[in-house]
Amino acid sequence: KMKQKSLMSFFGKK
Amino acid sequence: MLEAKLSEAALLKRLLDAVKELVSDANFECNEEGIQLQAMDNSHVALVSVKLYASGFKRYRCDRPLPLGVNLGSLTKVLKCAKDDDICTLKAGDDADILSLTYEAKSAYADRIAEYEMKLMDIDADQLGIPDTDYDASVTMPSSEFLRIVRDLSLLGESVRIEVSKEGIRFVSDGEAANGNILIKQNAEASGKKKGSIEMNSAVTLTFSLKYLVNFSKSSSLSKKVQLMMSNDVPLLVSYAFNQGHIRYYLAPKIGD
Repeated sequence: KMKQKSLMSFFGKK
Repeated sequence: MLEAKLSEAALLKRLLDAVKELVSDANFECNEEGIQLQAMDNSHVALVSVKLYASGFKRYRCDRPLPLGVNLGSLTKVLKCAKDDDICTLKAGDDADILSLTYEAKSAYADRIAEYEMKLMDIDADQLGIPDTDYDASVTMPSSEFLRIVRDLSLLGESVRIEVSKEGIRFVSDGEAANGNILIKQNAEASGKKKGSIEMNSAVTLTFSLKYLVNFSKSSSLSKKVQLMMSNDVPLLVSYAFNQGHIRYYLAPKIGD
């Protein structure tokens, strides 16, 4: 099973 | 205030088509460099980033940074009222309450000028800082080809595995009832004219949700080429460049448990 990652775990808030 | 005159409304129509299913509201950040939009979809899986350069407009004036909070559904409706080849002028005052759009057309019998106004809104959205990334693989291909591949594979399954190797780039979909894979070889050239390129520092394998890629492919009307930038375990960058700017999408990968 694959799990969808969130973009927030790669890109930080400005 | 903002005053921005585009030589053809078609550009905005296509951009809206390429964004509106991903995000419903977004800030158009206007400044002297041009107009920018950055927004994530509700599930925080995909991000779209649009840039229109000031130089891409017939006339462009923006005295100070101005965020225009736009409901994309409303803007789509107002843009439907424009003909593709109408000259389109966007105007907003410093209070950023109203966006006015003027469509000018010269027909055989008279000049037509149509004016529309739409309400703007306050949008409180987080802006993400996207780090500069040296990607391990960069693939440029005809945007129509990419559209075809993701649309075809989306019929079979929810996900696509993208593998970039010395062999080329391979798109693999393992559906419950059927599977398929499409390989584009490194040396794909037609009649001496280079259609695309594959550059790779190291092999990359990533898995993505196809519904987003199908969505991104709506940008095919904006550019004949698409560039895919990939590194293992980082978001995919899908980039379409056109004369007046670019549209870029970032998509978080699916990762095995």
